Amino acid sequence: SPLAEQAAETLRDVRSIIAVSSCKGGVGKSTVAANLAVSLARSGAAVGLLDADIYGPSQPTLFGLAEKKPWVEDQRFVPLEGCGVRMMSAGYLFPPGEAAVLRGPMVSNVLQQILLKTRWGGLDYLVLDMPPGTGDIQITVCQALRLTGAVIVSTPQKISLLDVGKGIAMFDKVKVPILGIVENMSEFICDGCDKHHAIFGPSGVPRLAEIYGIPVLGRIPFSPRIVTESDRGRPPAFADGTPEGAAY
Amino acid sequence: SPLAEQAAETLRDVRSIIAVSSCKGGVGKSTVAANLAVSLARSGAAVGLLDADIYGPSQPTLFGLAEKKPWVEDQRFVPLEGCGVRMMSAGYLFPPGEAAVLRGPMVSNVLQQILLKTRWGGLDYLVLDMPPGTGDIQITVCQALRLTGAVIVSTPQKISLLDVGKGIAMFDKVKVPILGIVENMSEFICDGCDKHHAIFGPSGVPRLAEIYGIPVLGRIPFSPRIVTESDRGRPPAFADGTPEGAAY
Ligand SMILES: Nc1ncnc2c1ncn2[C@@H]1O[C@H](COP(=O)(O)OP(=O)(O)O)[C@@H](O)[C@H]1O
Ligand SMILES: Nc1ncnc2c1ncn2[C@@H]1O[C@H](COP(=O)(O)OP(=O)(O)O)[C@@H](O)[C@H]1O
Ligand SMILES: [Zn+2]
Repeated sequence: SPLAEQAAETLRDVRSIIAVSSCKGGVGKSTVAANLAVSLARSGAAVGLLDADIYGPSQPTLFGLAEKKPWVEDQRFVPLEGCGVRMMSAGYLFPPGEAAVLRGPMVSNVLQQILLKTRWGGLDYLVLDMPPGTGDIQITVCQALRLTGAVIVSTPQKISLLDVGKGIAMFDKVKVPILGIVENMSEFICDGCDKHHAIFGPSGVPRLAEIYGIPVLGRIPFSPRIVTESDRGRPPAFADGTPEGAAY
Repeated sequence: SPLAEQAAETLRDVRSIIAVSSCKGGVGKSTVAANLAVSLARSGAAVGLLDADIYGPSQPTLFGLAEKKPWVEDQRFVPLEGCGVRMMSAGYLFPPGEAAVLRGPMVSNVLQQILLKTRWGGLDYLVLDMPPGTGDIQITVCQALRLTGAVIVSTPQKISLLDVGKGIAMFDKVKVPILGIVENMSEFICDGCDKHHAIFGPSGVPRLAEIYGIPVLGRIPFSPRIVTESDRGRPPAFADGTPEGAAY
């Protein structure tokens, strides 16, 4: 397709593209994508992060770059830089605080703009923060890009694992390999009495990983520090030893 | 528009339609919608619940009705019944476990089917569980239905409140009144030492409610019981005294 050819041309200096996805919203996908990108950059790689969650872009806030705007040179966006990661978000195409109230064809159009018109330069990894669901944006991304693989994010809870299965089925249909699953918000440790609470219940992730034959890349505890650091625009990059960083 | 006329005709015996919405996924919108419907039914009202989250329908699981299927009579769906609530979900239009990989026009088509072809009978309230984001489904719902009002669900966290503002702006554009905001996962109380943890940080909801001039309908703690009851298909209806139930 013409879009796939244009995308291949624009991204010819990008070695691999990793989609971070979860069909269910609110499981921590954007936080994992931001921290994965920062961990990869810390290991010396050239890393880009594309926030394709057009209806709910959170990367500008996660990197503390919500007040900035990318330069435009020769009609192309120059990504912003934070923690050694080059970042571009659909959030920069709309006035701050305004919702992107768009139907399918328009939202695919916005996605094409940020995919084709961002000047990434040479990258080892381009990390894609995908939106929840399996609509226009996911379909356009899978059709336009040669994805190296997908990382699936889930909480331990049964209801969230139903959506994980749907996501895996979607990537299988378009022959994108699943690199693994990250379990997020695994447990909460009370700092009052050190009790461990499985707040989302006993984990169904190991069983699911076994059924689909995919590795568990890491388990991240529910940590209020992640909440406050995210609000302040400092991706914690799981400074306390990161399961994803190590996985790569 | 012809769709709006057809919808008005189909839903002529429905007194009021309440959309439960949050632009950000994973804040507990579906759980609040299910429990709001159950609370209203307990107070004696005739209540329907329409799961319009086509990409991630969770009402069948929340009511323990995932294995069932609605009857079809005279080419119309007969809603299932749980806890005194008549429930219909887009989830029943797809094989279990299969993702709805659909572009905008198709997903609007699916929505029209469940809106126009479900036989609700006379209702005091029809509660709509909306999908996250501001795409095709939200636009179609706002154009096709005469909504009585919208209830917005949010966690206390700053990042989530950004999306709340967007949702309020969207409803204002289409002149749908905001009935109020429900703060969910306000705090977690450790059962080991009774310490209260504001896991999503200090709440920004009261300030936001003041800025927009909307009431806070209730605050629901983060309770692991809600997680386990939801997985078992028994909406807790916040048995422990519900802020939303009381609000209506
Ligand atoms: N491990 C974690 N511990 C505590 N809070 C987390 C963790 N991961 C994510 N969060 C919080 O959970 C919420 C949802 O995360 P986000 O990355 O926005 O999810 P998604 O992209 O799946 O919608 C955010 O408020 C974020 O700060
Ligand atoms: N007050 C609460 N306490 C604990 N867990 C909750 C609470 N409200 C919702 N949850 C859990 O949070 C997750 C997201 O809830 P859900 O209703 O599916 O959100 P949304 O519809 O916004 O995506 C589910 O796993 C649900 O069981
Ligand atoms: Zn404790």
